[in-house]
Amino acid sequence: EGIAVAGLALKTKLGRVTLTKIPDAPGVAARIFAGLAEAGVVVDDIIQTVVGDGVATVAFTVEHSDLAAIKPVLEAILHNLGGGHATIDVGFSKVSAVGVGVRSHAGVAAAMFKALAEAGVNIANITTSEIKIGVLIDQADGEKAMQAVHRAFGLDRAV
Amino acid sequence: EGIAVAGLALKTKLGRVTLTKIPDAPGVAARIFAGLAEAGVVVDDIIQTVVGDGVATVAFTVEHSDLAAIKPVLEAILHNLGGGHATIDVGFSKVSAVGVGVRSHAGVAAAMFKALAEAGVNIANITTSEIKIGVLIDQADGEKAMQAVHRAFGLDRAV
Ligand SMILES: C[C@@H](O)[C@H](N)C(=O)O
Ligand SMILES: C[C@@H](O)[C@H](N)C(=O)O
Repeated sequence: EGIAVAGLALKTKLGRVTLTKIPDAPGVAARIFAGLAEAGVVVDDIIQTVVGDGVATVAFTVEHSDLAAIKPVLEAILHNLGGGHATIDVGFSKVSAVGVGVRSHAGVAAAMFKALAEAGVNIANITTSEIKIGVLIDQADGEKAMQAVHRAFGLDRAV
Repeated sequence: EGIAVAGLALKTKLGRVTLTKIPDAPGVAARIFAGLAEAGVVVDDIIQTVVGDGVATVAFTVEHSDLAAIKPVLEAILHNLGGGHATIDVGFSKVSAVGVGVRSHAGVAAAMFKALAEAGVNIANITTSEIKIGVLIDQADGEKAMQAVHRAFGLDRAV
């Protein structure tokens, strides 16, 4: 039925910032990322969810090297927004399954998540696009996760 | 500095399901998406955030046509998980900025979000990949959002 996973990628040494209780109003996301851009922070993935009560959760991943200086940058951004809370976590890796039609089928996502679950790997964050499913996991689980997902999709493990 | 937005895409008639208070343990995501796959639901984007208290928020978009039958599917999934809450919202469009190096710079995200803010468009969800920044907005704001972002990135509006 046309679902294909062409390959996997592993990106390591990622940190994650989760901003909670962010006011859900136009201009807020712009101010957060303008503040990060001005501070020279290189942002990897961005995810935002809302639970419908006027606030949003905005999370983004950054490379470990960018985390050292980020705390004051976040404090300034939240002060400027008049609210919100920032949590910084380190030690993640991102496993991405890349292919045509990958995320257009819940079955491919289910197969990837099942492989991770059976390997005992917890999924911290999920972000997808038309051609990719990306999961953030504990950095310590990176190799185990890659092997499990490779097996699940019948891909040859190239190193 | 190598940031390029090559084009924009608009996808309309999207609904969104947000599952809150989902147990943050291995196997949970697999069960959610296996349940959706078995029910034949076509999933567009998937986003998951966690706020560190043992629960996660898992959201996904689906085309309006798939929403009609989804309520009992979600109830069965949550019953099987032993917890969680599902919210279904309709009437969204997704604006995606596509390019090389698009999301690797907080500045490009900031510019896109600022254009939307200045057009008075609220950003409901954000999901990115290496080559794309996708925002979910009110369907009614679709045209206005596309024009604002096209202008911001100096792209020609091809109809
Ligand atoms: C939370 C944030 O994304 C807000 N909704 C905005 O449009 O900027
Ligand atoms: C919440 C869900 O993603 C869970 N952490 C899992 O690994 O399946």
